[in-house]
Amino acid sequence: MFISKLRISGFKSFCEDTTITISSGLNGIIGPNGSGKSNIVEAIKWVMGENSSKSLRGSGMNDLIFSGSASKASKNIALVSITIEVTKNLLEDNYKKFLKDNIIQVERQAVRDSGSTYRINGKEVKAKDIQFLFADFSSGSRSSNIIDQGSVGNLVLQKPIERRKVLDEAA
Amino acid sequence: MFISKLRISGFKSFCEDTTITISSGLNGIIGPNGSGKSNIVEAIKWVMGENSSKSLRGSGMNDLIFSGSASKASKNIALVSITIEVTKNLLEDNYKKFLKDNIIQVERQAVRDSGSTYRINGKEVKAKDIQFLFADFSSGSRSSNIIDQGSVGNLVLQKPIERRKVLDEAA
Amino acid sequence: SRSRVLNAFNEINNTFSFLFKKLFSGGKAYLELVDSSDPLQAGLELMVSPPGKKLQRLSLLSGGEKALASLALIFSTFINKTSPICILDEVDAPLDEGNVEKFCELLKEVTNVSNNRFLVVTHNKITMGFMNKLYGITMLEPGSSKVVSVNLDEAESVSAAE
Amino acid sequence: SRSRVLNAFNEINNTFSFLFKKLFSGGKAYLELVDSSDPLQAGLELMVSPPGKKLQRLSLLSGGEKALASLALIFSTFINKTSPICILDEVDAPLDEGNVEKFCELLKEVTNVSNNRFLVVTHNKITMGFMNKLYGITMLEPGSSKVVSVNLDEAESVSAAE
Ligand SMILES: Nc1ncnc2c1ncn2[C@@H]1O[C@H](COP(=O)(O)OP(=O)(O)OP(=O)(O)O)[C@@H](O)[C@H]1O
Ligand SMILES: Nc1ncnc2c1ncn2[C@@H]1O[C@H](COP(=O)(O)OP(=O)(O)OP(=O)(O)O)[C@@H](O)[C@H]1O
Ligand SMILES: [Mg+2]
Ligand SMILES: [Mg+2]
Repeated sequence: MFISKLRISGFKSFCEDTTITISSGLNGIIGPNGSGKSNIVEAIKWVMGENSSKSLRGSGMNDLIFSGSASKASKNIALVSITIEVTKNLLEDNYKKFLKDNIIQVERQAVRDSGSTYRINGKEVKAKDIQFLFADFSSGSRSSNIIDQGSVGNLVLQKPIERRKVLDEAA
Repeated sequence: MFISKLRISGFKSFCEDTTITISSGLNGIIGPNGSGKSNIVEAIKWVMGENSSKSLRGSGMNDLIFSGSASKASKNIALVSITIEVTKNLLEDNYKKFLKDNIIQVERQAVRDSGSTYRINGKEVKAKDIQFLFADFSSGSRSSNIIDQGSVGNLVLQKPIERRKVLDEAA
Repeated sequence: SRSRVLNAFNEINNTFSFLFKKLFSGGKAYLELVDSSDPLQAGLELMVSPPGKKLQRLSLLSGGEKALASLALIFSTFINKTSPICILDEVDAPLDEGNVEKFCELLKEVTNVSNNRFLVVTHNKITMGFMNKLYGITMLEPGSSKVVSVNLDEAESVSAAE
Repeated sequence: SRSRVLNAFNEINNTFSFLFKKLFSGGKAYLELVDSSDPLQAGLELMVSPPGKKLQRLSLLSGGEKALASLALIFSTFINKTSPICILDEVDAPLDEGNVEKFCELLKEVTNVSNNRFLVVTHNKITMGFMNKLYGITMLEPGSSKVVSVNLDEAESVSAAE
């Protein structure tokens, strides 16, 4: 199963409702410093369940909602949604009910000064359901499949006891 | 006063006795990954008194001595020397005696499994003398004049109480 | 599941040694379980010697060598599993031109072999040239991000606008 | 002494705000003493808003924006004192092409104004082009570093050898 589409609206610098198609192979994200490339990476982490301030560079949910610019007013809602194409037999039974035409759409929405809510194909679910869904896919926001900016050398710098996490996730 | 020449012999990957002239303005150091560029930076830090393992990427003095390669035997001595051109009136009295033709040459030598020794214009001195000499020059290996690889963003990431060091050094 | 961890260890170790040799055009590297005889408790250590150099403390490696060795290990975990997406944010930043080239060729092979989709954030023109699709992120209106799909030949002008 | 620190603070603050505007072609930034009314005990805080963007938590800045803001502060400490040498090891790595250009122009001005000598380690062709002298470090014999003085026109072939 793989992500085929990403939609970002009101999340960090993405004031505008933005959709990115993710094709097979290598999808390059380019642009000047501060344009929003790493914000896209964080949007994907966030919709898959990430909450850590360190991993999202913010210090609370409100930091993730578009806070306005010189020419635009702030927003009150941040929305990120990913469309995942799934082969039916790879999905656990309790998630098969969500499957529509081999597609699972996962959505997370944050409202300013309120919490965030998750939806799978439009139906509201708990954070735990999202965790299990992605644990299933052996990825998820904490999986070793996302290498953050500046952290490529980390595996070499870590202590052996921290590095073994790579082994545990693969086993 | 400014550094006009740098000599490295047996320090880290500099097996060969190497001399680099430092001109006024911008001196660029280029070359492939692992060729020895940052080792040059550390040689300068080390001769000015640096001892921290973190700052020199080693874990003891022996790590700083050329340990051999596929084609060369290891060395037992690491030597770094810098030539500093000084305007006489800028130097403290107790250092004026070292001055020869407006030049002060500072040298540090490490012998494997032994300590390191310092020399100013050939005369052996203590580590404290080197510290005072460079404190005088308001630089020295810990001064904010050396930005290590990977650490350019640090000033922004530090806590306010750590960042104020910049202020104390300038005052 | 001690055996599961040992199997994962052996598989990743073999892939890691192989990918390291590819990225460094030689040299030698392998993994070791350390600090405990119990594979469930042991730490994972890297033993690395770039071509022509001796096996030394990892901390002495250069910035680019650390990144490249890390990438060999990262790719050996990508290869052995499929995931919804793999994301690399500016991992080519510390690499010289020759090593960016090697990284890209390996990345292309990993995509073919493992069927994984990659999102690759980069400022590097060589890396851009290896992409199948390119998305340019701009802030024509200050503070507000917009995405523009870019043709690979247009990439030159996008990075000129950087 | 309290007044010395306050004087240093004001001088660096003015230089920092000015250099920030230069590097970012706009925007606004200044320093603040925080957590204590005593300048000898206070922390040093950065208040930064790139052009068109609001003043926000520093952590939200992009990798390149953090580097550029840091460089504005670093240069404001270089400008106000003379030292035997100033060393920058790959500080241009996180910057896009436009920002590398701005960084280099500022670096050139700082050298003229402050008479400081710089050692600049870089992989970036734009930065190489701004240097007065170039030294190429090679390892023709694996594991053993050698220095070669390079002409600025030869720089193309040196980085091709990277
Ligand atoms: N909640 C928010 N509202 C508005 N803008 C935000 C918000 N959070 C972050 N930003 C802005 O997003 C920008 C950072 O974007 P991002 O880190 O994605 O840049 P980037 O393209 O990765 O740049 P670089 O190449 O330097 O890494 C910052 O300028 C920051 O001010
Ligand atoms: N004591 C030593 N004896 C021999 N080689 C050493 C010693 N200490 C470090 N080295 C080697 O020096 C190399 C690192 O050099 P350095 O960090 O200067 O590279 P660099 O040119 O800065 O590369 P990059 O562009 O990747 O930052 C490593 O390959 C390391 O093995
Ligand atoms: Mg980024
Ligand atoms: Mg280096």
